[in-house]
Amino acid sequence: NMPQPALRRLPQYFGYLVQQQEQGVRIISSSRIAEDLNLHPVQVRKDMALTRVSGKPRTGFDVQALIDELARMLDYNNLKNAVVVGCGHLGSALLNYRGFQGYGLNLMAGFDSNPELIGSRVGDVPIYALDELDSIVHENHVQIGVITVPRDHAQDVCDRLVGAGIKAIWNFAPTHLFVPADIIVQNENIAASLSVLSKRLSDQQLR
Amino acid sequence: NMPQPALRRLPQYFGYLVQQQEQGVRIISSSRIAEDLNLHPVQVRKDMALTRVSGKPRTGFDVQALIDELARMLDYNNLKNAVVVGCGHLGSALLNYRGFQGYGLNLMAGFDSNPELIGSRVGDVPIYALDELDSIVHENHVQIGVITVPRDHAQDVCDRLVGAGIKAIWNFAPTHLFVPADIIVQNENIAASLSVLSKRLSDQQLR
Ligand SMILES: NC(=O)c1ccc[n+]([C@@H]2O[C@H](COP(=O)([O-])OP(=O)(O)OC[C@H]3O[C@@H](n4cnc5c(N)ncnc54)[C@H](O)[C@@H]3O)[C@@H](O)[C@H]2O)c1
Ligand SMILES: NC(=O)c1ccc[n+]([C@@H]2O[C@H](COP(=O)([O-])OP(=O)(O)OC[C@H]3O[C@@H](n4cnc5c(N)ncnc54)[C@H](O)[C@@H]3O)[C@@H](O)[C@H]2O)c1
Repeated sequence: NMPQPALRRLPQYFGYLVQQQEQGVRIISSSRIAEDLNLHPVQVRKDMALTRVSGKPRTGFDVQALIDELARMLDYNNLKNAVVVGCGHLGSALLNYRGFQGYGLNLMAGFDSNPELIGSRVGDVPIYALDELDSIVHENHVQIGVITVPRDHAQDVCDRLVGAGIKAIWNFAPTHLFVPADIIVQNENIAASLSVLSKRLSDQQLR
Repeated sequence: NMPQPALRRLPQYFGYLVQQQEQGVRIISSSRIAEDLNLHPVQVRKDMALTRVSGKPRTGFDVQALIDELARMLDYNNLKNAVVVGCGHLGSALLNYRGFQGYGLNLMAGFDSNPELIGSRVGDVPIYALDELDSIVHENHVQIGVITVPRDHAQDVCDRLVGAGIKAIWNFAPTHLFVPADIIVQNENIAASLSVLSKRLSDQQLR
């Protein structure tokens, strides 16, 4: 298994290489990648070694080959079904975003406790009441549940997702979720990332 | 300066301790924190040592003292003004979120190129045209700019923010931004974090 920091970099290489390809770049060197992504050149060479693609000395890597291998490593070609619970501001922003398909994720249903949202569509995705969760997860082999409900409801929603057979949870609520050992939880703390930014800013201003 | 991984954990301790306090907890042990946040106990003890608060043997840390010290370390009491450029799905979700105030951030103005949005309010925050950026940044001593425009417009918006005097950029567009050396950029790649989740899921299923 690949260490998490390296795993987190791979999607960024993927997004960057797709963009380079759109601009007509066919061959690219690891030092060019390092410069553009503000990474250490040794780090980039190590990461490229994780792919089975080898660069040619003095010219570089075949961009298409890297894109294909990264997509294979990250399982992008195997579209996974996911549901979003909590279709408020953040949930609906995720449902409206077209970019997830390219990363192998199909947000195919939303759930909410607000009667005004149930029966509507957000980003062309149907919104259901929670009592339909079990059947929709089961019928569509849904593996991933996204939690975008207020913090105080997150654990309850998490329990329902696990009960319905979900194996992995992407949690946006700023709270720690208790789950059985075989369930994967990825916490997304947007506010924590912001704190890092403003701390870096305060430190800089003190210098 | 504190290493980034530790810095990223501090807001999570802060959010967790505030929640514990709301539930009436006054004293807490580092092993309890480690268990609840799924962190290694040695890691938590090291992190707590970064605060000037010392725990009492066999009882633990004073929750209020930790909260106050973490807020001081993360500069939460010093409200920083920020602007959001791109008030579409993601930008408006951020503008509607009340939680940023507690982390020392005041999203006080939005900007967008869509005439239908200019002059409106999102989350009670006024939306302006971009030609007002310089004067609003200057008059309100704005330090942070949040970029939530489509990828192809992000570099252009970034240049305008830097030109207006912004010192730090929180970038949600999936593209690398080129900035002068003294400008801080924090990239938020939501899709990359998702990839980590689905890769962990695929790896688990192969076992
Ligand atoms: N909006 C942001 O930018 C942002 C930023 C950081 C963190 N968050 C976190 O993301 C979560 C969602 O934030 P938001 O701004 O979208 O909130 P919101 O209030 O706009 O949306 C929450 C939605 O969840 C639904 N809901 C509440 N309880 C439910 C339940 N038990 N079952 C199903 N649906 C339920 C509500 O009806 C509502 O539609 C919160 O936990 C928040 O702390 C949001
Ligand atoms: N929505 C999500 O969940 C999500 C997830 C991951 C990444 N992103 C990224 O966040 C960004 C915003 O996504 P979104 O879903 O909110 O898109 P969106 O299309 O809903 O919103 C974009 C907004 O930016 C405005 N805009 C475009 N060009 C501009 C310019 N030059 N100056 C000022 N405003 C301009 C548009 O008028 C629109 O209101 C994109 O780069 C996207 O890739 C979004």
